[in-house]
This record gives sequence, structure tokens and C-alpha cells, in this order.
Amino acid sequence: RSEVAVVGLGRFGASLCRTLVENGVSVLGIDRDPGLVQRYSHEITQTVALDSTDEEALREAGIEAYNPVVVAIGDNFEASLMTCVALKAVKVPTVVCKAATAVHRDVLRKVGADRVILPEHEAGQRLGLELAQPGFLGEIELCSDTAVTKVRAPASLVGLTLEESRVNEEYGLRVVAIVRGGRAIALPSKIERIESGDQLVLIGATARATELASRG
Amino acid sequence: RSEVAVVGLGRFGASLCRTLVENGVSVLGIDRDPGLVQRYSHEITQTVALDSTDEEALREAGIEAYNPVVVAIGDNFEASLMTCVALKAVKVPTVVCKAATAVHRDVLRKVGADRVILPEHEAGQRLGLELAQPGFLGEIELCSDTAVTKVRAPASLVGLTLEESRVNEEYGLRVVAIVRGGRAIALPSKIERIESGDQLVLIGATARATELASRG
Ligand SMILES: Nc1ncnc2c1ncn2[C@@H]1O[C@H](COP(=O)(O)OP(=O)(O)OP(=O)(O)O)[C@@H](O)[C@H]1O
Ligand SMILES: Nc1ncnc2c1ncn2[C@@H]1O[C@H](COP(=O)(O)OP(=O)(O)OP(=O)(O)O)[C@@H](O)[C@H]1O
Repeated sequence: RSEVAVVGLGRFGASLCRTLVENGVSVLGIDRDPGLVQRYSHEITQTVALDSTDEEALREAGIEAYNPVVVAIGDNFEASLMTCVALKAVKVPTVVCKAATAVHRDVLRKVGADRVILPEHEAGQRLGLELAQPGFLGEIELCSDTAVTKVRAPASLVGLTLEESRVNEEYGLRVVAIVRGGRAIALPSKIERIESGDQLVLIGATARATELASRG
Repeated sequence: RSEVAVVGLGRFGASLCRTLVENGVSVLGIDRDPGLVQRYSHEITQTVALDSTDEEALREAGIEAYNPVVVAIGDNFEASLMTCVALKAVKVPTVVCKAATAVHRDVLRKVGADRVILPEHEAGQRLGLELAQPGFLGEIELCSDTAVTKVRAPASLVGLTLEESRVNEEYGLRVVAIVRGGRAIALPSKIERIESGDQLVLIGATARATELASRG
């Protein structure tokens, strides 16, 4: 497994490093602030204080052995950009950058960033979807219009068996699991009866799952 | 459906409003900066310029009719806190707040915030999990240790049928769908043969799914 380097130990960068280390990935943490580097030196596999816009300093740290390198600098637009350019100059295969705004994202893409993340923007979207679809409890996209979704069982289905509920016939949705009282029933039989408080795990069109979730 | 109010039209707040409106929810957008209120007035159902730390101004805007109210103020610690306190004073049932740091989150909880979101921190965690588990493509938690996960089919299973793969016997995982070439095969039969490039949708223990994903 190749190692990951993270430039910028702010809120995003530090949380990224911590999660990677917790999941067994070895991480090089970089920041120009020696105080931050010192503070995280016991939590991150390896840390070094340097100015990431300096190509020579990056080469000396052996940055080209890391893949991907994540640039977790947001507010400082110039440092974010110059760092992305320097990393591409030393031939790092994959550079992932955080951006503060959509314009920042577009410029990073133009100078070679392989992927750009907008943490604030993405968090707003995720909360919006959750609040807009109250019965909707989770989703994994499978292909263009099909997904696995978890929804609260609508009241009108409580007391019916899966067969009687006609969820497959009416919505084209397959129930692949039921979550009840802290336990999951995988691949339930068609004579399983839906109870109040059940969550249904469905495979089918996302739009149809949302419809089922918002049914009374 | 109750309406949602969002205080603070920064990156997070604006993106939240946009997503809610796109999903058919009516939204009241609030900011003390009249320029921002003007800029978003054509995108958000209703907007008003006021200082959200002023309880009287909130009452005049009829804030208690909205549920939840989201406080999307991050950098300005005092405004975030005073707004949360004012909203609880006018008896808004659910107040969701954004926080900039863990300390900020803890203080918001103490003054009554029902839920606190740390966008930077959560984005770092999400990216960390994704980079640490390259074969892991998505997850919905079902209960304490069981989840629905999507993983890249390991090379050692390519060419075997689901029955021959013994994924259920060896890992306790049920394959509930296969994603192949932009199409999903829901509830595949046990004689379905796994092909190169397939993604498997599994139900079972998350730790076992991760093990399967990182198998060669
Ligand atoms: N040229 C540079 N070289 C190395 N580190 C840098 C450089 N410029 C900025 N940093 C570091 O990157 C970190 C994050 O930068 P910045 O404050 O610009 O982003 P941020 O978006 O506010 O971060 P976050 O929101 O994740 O806390 C800081 O710790 C800063 O010291
Ligand atoms: N007392 C207040 N009343 C109403 N709006 C306020 C108040 N204080 C701050 N705001 C608004 O909240 C918005 C976001 O605030 P702030 O800049 O503190 O957070 P932020 O974390 O930087 O936002 P983001 O990261 O989402 O862009 C700003 O548009 C600001 O005008």
C-alpha cells in the first residue's frame, strides 16, 4: 500500500491524518507551522515542517514516494495553488486538493489537481438532502438511476407482509433487508410482516424509494 | 411539511438552502449582510436581513414557525452561540448548528443545540476512510456492526459463481446486488459468475466487508 502525504494540518488535514492512521495507513504530515508539526508528531506516522510551495524542500522530504498527496490548505489561496503546481512538477501521480470556493476549485483543476473537495459546500448539500427527505436514512448509488436506500417503513405498510405490501410490484423496489430493534434481517422472506419502527433496505430507482419514504 | 430556516448564508448555508429548494422544501434564508440577502433572494423561497442574535427581530420574522432552524455561522463564535440561545428562547423545537472546532461544538451543546455539524472535520474523516480502503465504495450502517457495503470484487473471485466464491460461508456476507457495466443486478442467483470490474453489494459485518475488499 503506498503511503499518503497530507500538506496542511488545519481542521480538515488533521482529521484526515488521524482517520488514515487509525485505519492502518502510514502518513507524512506537512505544515509550515513548526508548532502544529510538533503538536501532531505523536499522532501521525511522520511529520515535517516545511513550506510546501518550495519544490526543493518537497523533493528533500521525498514527496514523490507518496500517492496520493492531499493539499489541505483552504483560506490561503496562493499557498494552495503554488503547492499543487509544485507537486505536479515533482511528478506526484495523484494530487487531491481542498478548495474554499468554486472559483478556487476551477483554478486548481486548471493547474493539474486530480480531484478537488469543497468541505463546506458538500456538508451543506448532505444536510439539505437529509432534511428534505425525512424518511430517507441513507443511500449508496449503484448506477445512473439505481441505488441501495434505507427508508423508514411508511405507516400504511405496517402490519402487511412483504408480499402483501406489493413494494416490488408497485415501486419496482426489492427489499433486501429489514432493520428492527438494533438487528438486521438480511434477505427477509416474502411472508415477513412489517412492524412499526422498521427500516427497509431497498434496491431500485432512487426516485421511487424517495416516493415510498414520503408516503404516509 | 414544516419549513426550514437557515441563518447565515456563507458557503455552507447557501449550499444548504439551494439543496433544500431543489428538493421542494420552502426555506427562509437569514443573514445580517443585506448584500448577501439580495444576492440569494431569487434562489431562496424567502429571505430577510436581520441580526440573528436579536431575539425580538427573530420573533418578528416568525421564526418559531420553522423547524428545524439551522445556524450556519462558523467563524463568528459569539454570533453562533448567541443565535442558538435566542432560538431556544423563542422555543424553536430543533436547532442544528455548524461549529468550527470541537470546543465550539461542546459549548453549543451546553446552550441547547440539538445537533452540531463540523463540516471540515467530517470531510477529513470521509476522505480518510475512502483513501484507507481503496476497494470500499460506499456504506449504509444498519445496526451496531452490520452494514450494506459496496466493494470492488477482488481479483481472486473473478470467474467464480457466487456459490463457488463462498463469500457467505467464509465471510458471513450476503451478496444482494452486482453492479456491472452501468447496470445493477438485484438479488443475483447463486450461479451468477463474477466478472472482472464487478462491484459487489454486500450485507454483513463491516469489518468482514473491508477484509474482502482489501483481499487481492
Ligand atoms: N505554504 C505552506 N506550506 C505548508 N503549510 C501551509 C502553507 N500554507 C498554509 N499552510 C498550513 O495549512 C494549514 C491550513 O491552511 P488554511 O488555514 O489556509 O486552510 P483552512 O481552510 O483554514 O484549514 P481548515 O479549514 O482545514 O482548518 C495551516 O495549518 C497552515 O499552517
Ligand atoms: N448575527 C448574525 N446574524 C445574521 N447573520 C450573521 C450573523 N453573524 C454572522 N452572520 C452571517 O453568517 C454567515 C457565515 O458566517 P461566518 O463567516 O462566521 O461562518 P463561516 O464558517 O465562515 O461560513 P462558511 O464557512 O459556511 O462560508 C455570513 O454570511 C455572516 O454574514
